[in-house]
Amino acid sequence: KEVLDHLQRLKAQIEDLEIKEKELDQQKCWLQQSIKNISEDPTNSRFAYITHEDLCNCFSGDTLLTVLAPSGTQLEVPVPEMGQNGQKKYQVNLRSQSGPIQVLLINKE
Amino acid sequence: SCPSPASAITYKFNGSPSKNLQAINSMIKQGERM
Amino acid sequence: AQECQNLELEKQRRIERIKQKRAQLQELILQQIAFKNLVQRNQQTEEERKSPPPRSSVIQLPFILLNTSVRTVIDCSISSDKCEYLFNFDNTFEIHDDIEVLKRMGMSFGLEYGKCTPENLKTAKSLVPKSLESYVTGMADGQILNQEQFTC
Repeated sequence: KEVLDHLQRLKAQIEDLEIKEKELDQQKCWLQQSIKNISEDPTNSRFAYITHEDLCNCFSGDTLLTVLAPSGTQLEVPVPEMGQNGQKKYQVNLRSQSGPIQVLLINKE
Repeated sequence: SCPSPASAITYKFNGSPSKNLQAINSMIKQGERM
Repeated sequence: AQECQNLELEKQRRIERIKQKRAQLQELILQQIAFKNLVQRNQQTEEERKSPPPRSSVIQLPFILLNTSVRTVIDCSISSDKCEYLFNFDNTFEIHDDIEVLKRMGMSFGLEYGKCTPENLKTAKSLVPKSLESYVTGMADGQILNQEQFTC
């Protein structure tokens, strides 16, 4: 009888979890659409920018490169390898199929 | 134009999740530690 | 008893999935708050200054940021149509998306760290639908779910 009771409880718990999961799926879907709508709204797009000062304050002392690229642009980073001069090589490759890529060098100095 | 290396992490603008960038940063840091 | 065991496993799997989805939802909430907060800030600033900032001094979203030490030597090759770039660094670098930058700017009010003043919490709640306000309160109370814990 104990096992049967436990079984019933588990089934009820799983049902509750299923409902919760569906609710989360709906909320996630809704929020993704909301973010898409907000970011594509022309009024919001006009004010969706940061300043050079904003960036320099967050990454103080670093050299910064911002990349603005069309959707679908591929950024690729190979595993760092040792170069011929004994120094490690770090690479970033950017490829766009639908328009030019804009890269800005932002260095406070 | 360079061919894509076999061992590379890729991120697509407006297509890939942020965790791909986090994976890239971890890979760079790991390589540095090693 | 065997069915009980199977159901226990099923229950645990669902709990883990729910935790992961809750973490994803929290991240989306932070994104919405950060974006809307940024737009509001810029609108207010432009109203106060009565003019927009010079276009050459701003970076439009969306963007990706690469940061490296000032001592790093960066070699850059660009194709003639600007559709391909190759960067070679002689030192380590990091890559961040625009949402990460907005969080670092404080545009999500520190919610991702569970640190948010009551005043900012009120503002943050106003930037999400009512049905999601409880998640914002939860984050402010430190109930942060780190997605990294659940990725393979």
